[in-house]
Parts: sequence; C-alpha cells; structure tokens
Amino acid sequence: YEDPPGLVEKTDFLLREWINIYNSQHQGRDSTKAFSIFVHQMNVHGILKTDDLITRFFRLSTQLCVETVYRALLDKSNANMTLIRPKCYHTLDAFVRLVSLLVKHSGDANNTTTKIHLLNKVLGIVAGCLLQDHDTRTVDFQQMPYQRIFTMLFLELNAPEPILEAINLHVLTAYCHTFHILRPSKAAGFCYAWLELISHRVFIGRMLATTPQQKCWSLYAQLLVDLFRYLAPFLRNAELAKPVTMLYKGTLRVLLVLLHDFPEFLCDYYYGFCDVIPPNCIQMRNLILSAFPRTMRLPDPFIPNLKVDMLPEISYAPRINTNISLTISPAQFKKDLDSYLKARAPVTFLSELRSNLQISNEPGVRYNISLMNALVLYVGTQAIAYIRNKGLTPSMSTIAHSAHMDIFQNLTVDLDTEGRYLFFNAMANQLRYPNSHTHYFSCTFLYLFAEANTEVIQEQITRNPTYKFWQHQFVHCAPEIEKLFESVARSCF
Amino acid sequence: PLGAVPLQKEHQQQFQLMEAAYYHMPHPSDTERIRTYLPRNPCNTPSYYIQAPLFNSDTPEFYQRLGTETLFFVFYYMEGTKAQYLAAKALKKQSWRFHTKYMMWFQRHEEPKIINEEYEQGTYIYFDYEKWGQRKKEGFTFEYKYLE
Amino acid sequence: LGQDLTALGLNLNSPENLYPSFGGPWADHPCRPQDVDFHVPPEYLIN
Repeated sequence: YEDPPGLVEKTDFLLREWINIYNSQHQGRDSTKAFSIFVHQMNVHGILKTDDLITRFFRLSTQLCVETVYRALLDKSNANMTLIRPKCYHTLDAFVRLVSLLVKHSGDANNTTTKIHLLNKVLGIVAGCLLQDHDTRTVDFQQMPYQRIFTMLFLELNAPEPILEAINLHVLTAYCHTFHILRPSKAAGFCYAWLELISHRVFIGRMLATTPQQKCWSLYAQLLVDLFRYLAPFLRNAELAKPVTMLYKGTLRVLLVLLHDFPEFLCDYYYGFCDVIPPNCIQMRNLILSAFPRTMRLPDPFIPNLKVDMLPEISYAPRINTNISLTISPAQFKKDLDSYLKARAPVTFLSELRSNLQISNEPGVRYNISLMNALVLYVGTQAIAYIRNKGLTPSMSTIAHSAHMDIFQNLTVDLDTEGRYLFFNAMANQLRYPNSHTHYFSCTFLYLFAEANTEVIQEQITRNPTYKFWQHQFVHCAPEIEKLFESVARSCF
Repeated sequence: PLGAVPLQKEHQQQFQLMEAAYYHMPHPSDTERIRTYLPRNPCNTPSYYIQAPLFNSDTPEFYQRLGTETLFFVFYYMEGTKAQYLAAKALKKQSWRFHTKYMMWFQRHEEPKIINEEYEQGTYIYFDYEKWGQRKKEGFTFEYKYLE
Repeated sequence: LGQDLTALGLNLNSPENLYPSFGGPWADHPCRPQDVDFHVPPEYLIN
C-alpha cells in the first residue's frame, strides 16, 4: 500500500476528531452542522486533494475502526458483552455517519453520479478490508464490525430524504454487488452476518416491496442463489453439524418470510433456486415449490373427484426468469436435441442421451444436475407447445408417442437409480400451483408409471393407492418396510 | 439413492471458518440503531415467563388500552421507534396534546377561560418528563402554533 | 430430518406482512415495536 508518510497519523487524528464530534452530547442528533466544519479540516489536511488520497483515507479509517473493535472484543478484563458492544457501535456509527454525509453532499445536490461513485468506492474498500481480514485472521475473524458498518450505512442511506430517494436504486444495486462479492463461499467466516444483512427487514422491504416494477428482484434472487450454492455441499449429506443447522434454520426463516410476503417472487425464481439446492433437500425445495400467486385460489387437493382438467389455470404457462435453452450445453447437444424433437433424428440421440448427462462414475456425483434440470423443462415446454399447435391440450393420450415422450421414457429406462432419482426430481420441481407445466408433468409422471416395465421405476414415481400400490411386491418385501409405508400412507390420506 | 458425498477440501476449510463464526454469532443489537435506554438485548428468562410478544402488541388498539403512565414511559424511553409513535397516537386519543416547544404533553384540566384562533388559556395538566410526574398549571396559555 | 417450520417463531397465519417486523434469521421472535425504527416528528426526539 505504501501510504504517504504521515497519512496514517493524520487519518487517525481526523477520525478521532470526528468520532468525538459525533458522540458529543451538545451535537444531539444532527451532526450535519459539524460536518461542514470537519470537511474543511479534511481539506486543510489535504485528504480531499486526490481520488487516491480519499481512497486511502477510507481504507485506513475502516481498518482503524475495525482494529478498535477487535481490541474491545478481545479485552478479557471486561467480559460484559452488553457493555462492550455499544462502545463499538459509537465508533462504527460515527464513521458510518461521516461516510453517509460525504455521500449525500458529494458533488452538487442533484448530481447522482458522484454520490454513487463515492458509495461504490467505500463499499468496495470495506469489502476489500473484510476479505483481507478474513483471510488473515481466519478462525479469529470477527463479523460484527463489518456487519455494523454495512447495516448502519444502509439505514442512513435509506432515510426518507429526497436526495436519497433519487439514488436509492443505485444504492440497492451497489449493495447487492457488494454482498455478492462477500457471498459465503468467498467469506465463510462472515456467513451468519451476511445472511442477516440480506434478510434485514429494511433491506428486504426496499429490495422486494417498495422498489417499483420489481427492479431488484433478480438481484435479490442472485443473493439467494449464492446462499443455496454455499449450503449445498453441507446439506447434501443429511447429518447437519450445529453451525450448518444454525445457517439452515436461518435460511428457512428467511424463506418463510418470503413465502408469506412475496410468494410471487419465489414463483418467478423457483427454477434457479431448485437448480442449486441439493435434490435430497426436500424440505427447503418444498418451501419454494409451495409458493403460489396470492391472486390464485388453490383447489382443495383432497376433494375426492377433483377434475384438474377443468381448472382454467392449467392452460397458463408459469413465468420463468431463466433462459433455459441457454443452459443446455454443449451446443452440439442442443442442436441434436432440437433436431430430434423436430424429426426424431438422429436416431443415435436417444442412445447417447445418458452419456451426455453423465460426468463421472463416482456414486452420488455421476450426473450434471443443471443440465438434467434444463433438459427436462426444455423438453416439457416444447411438448406443451407441440400439443397446443395441434389444437389439443395435454392429457394421458395426447402426451404419448412423441419425440418428447421418447426422451422421457428413454431417461426412465436407461438411467440408473441415481440418475432416475435426479430425473424424477427435475420433473417433480415442476409440480406446483395449477399451471400448464404442473398439468403436463403430472400427466407425464403417471404415464411413465403406467408404462414402466419394472417395479423399481414405479416405486420411485408414486405410492398412490389408485395404482394398486399395495399389491406390488416391494411393499411387502420386509415387515418393517410394510409398517413404514402404512404409517406414511395413513398420515397422507 | 444419492448417498453421501464427502466434502471437498475447499468445503472443509469453509466449514472450519463457519464453525469459528458460529461461536461469535451476531447479536440482535448489532443491526439496530443505538437505543439510549432499551437496546435490543434479549436475555434469558424462566420459560414460564411470556417469551413471545403479546398478540397484537404492535397495534394502536393495544396501546390505547395501556395506562397513561405507561404511555409516557414508552414515549420518553423508546424514542424514534414505532412504539413511541403508537404511544403518541394513544395519548392523543386520551386528549393529550404534545407541545413542541416544551416537549411535554398537556391535557385540559378544565374548560379554558379564553379560546381563540391562536391560543386558549386555562388550567392544564402536563407531564413533566424531568421530574417524571403530572403537574397542574394554572392560567397557562396554550399556543396553537406550538400544537404538534 | 428437517425443521419444525411452526417452531421458528414466525406467525405464518398473520394477515399482515412479516418482513417489517422480521427479527432476523437468528431471532426466535419478531421485533417488538420498540425495536423498529419509525420516522417520528423530530420534536419527539427529546434525548
């Protein structure tokens, strides 16, 4: 860094000055008055002379504040955390206040560019300091100072003021970029603070509720994908260690709030979420798949003779915010797929299908799950269009004997148990609130069951009694298995 | 059917860092503005105490059923929060008026002797937040423009 | 396996939105009114 001689001392001096001003009683709540005097002092000390010096000032200030917090937190003589923390807050909040005033007053009043430029600079600096600290201290890293800086700065920049309203979308975007940079897979030691930051009530409110035209939804979805990606390897194996259980519970809480308040958000981005959540993570996936638009009145699934075909919603396609065809690769495979769907050629397509999906021979990680998911949804949507073009609607008879069904039947028969599990999961991910995908894939599931030539396939699809499930041998293969099926069945029906 | 997948080296390192962080979980007050009197500091109480906020305890109806003294407590000790706002609303429902210059709540003690566009003069009860008690003030002139 | 979703401290039957008083991923209870910032008239800020 080679800071110019004396800059550290100068920064330290100025920062202390400001912290004293900010916390002095007679200032009361409004430190704006002192701010202009302080900026003059910064000028006198040459801090604002160049962009580089400003950058150094913020970096050094961040580090000085963080060091102060580390010293306080590690001060063994005073173990009372409820006394130590407020002291830390006074230091951190003062620094945040300075940053927010500088952002608000940089450039002239209605020039948003300089404000956003400065904000991005500061967020970048704090993130950089965090990552460096995280990599240096590793297991001794403390989340609190950084969480506090990000939270308080966000609250400051989201106060109901006209200047701030004008730059709010930029503030949210800058924050999302910063949180993406600091995602748990990059800073695992910051993961709890990170989850709390992205689920803070003011952050959720701004991202998902008040910003018009859902402009921030895709940004927020990206953050959730970051979280699921990080959790995936730990959730993949069912035994959860305490740290993972804590993060998992926290994630469920956030998902429940989203399910309750923003079900349309989960509906729109379900595909991307389910694509990165381990298939065996049934509870979390079901939370996302159970979301349905608030305007929809769901039919009671337990009505004995529910006529799904009569529901008007089953002809509407759900909104999907992922471009599925882009995720099918390599390009040659996509080309072959399209040509097979069009003309059932090349004939070798079906026999090569499994090798396109298989990436290794190691059990548990044999298949490219994303490709499997994309293939299933892509073929399914093509099938629905194909049936509609013929003026028909999906039903047990219209979905049969088509190139699409060839592919699904091939996958059912040709894949091993692991592959079939992933394939059926990819289909099960489409069974949601009444819509054309739910309808098509539920028909397809039942068709595959009826056409299945081995019981192992049937067992993996459904246990519904109307398919004489209880007469199959695998139900009676052992007394405890029989008992298990009976207790599960009793709880369902 | 997927079976377990051993964690890769990278994930083991991540787990180590996560585990260390697990022993420094964020504290509820970390994400709140500094509260002068009642910070968000949950403390463990016996399980037979009420653990969750009372039903509807964040609604105006709930606050209107609180005693006046309690409302004053909430107003002065929970400033800048929704609780202060709800307490102010409830006090107004009980005919208290907040005087922005004296920063005190006033209520008519009896029908004022003089009432005109700008003020009314009479005897008032006011709440002295420094001495923390209600007081009576004779002949007090209540200027409207200071009326919050 | 999995968590009891009804025991995570969220009132899933609430007709109101949950996020304005969401206490965070680690909290067993929602925020109390005295935890939630509110834009009150500046005269109310007496301390």
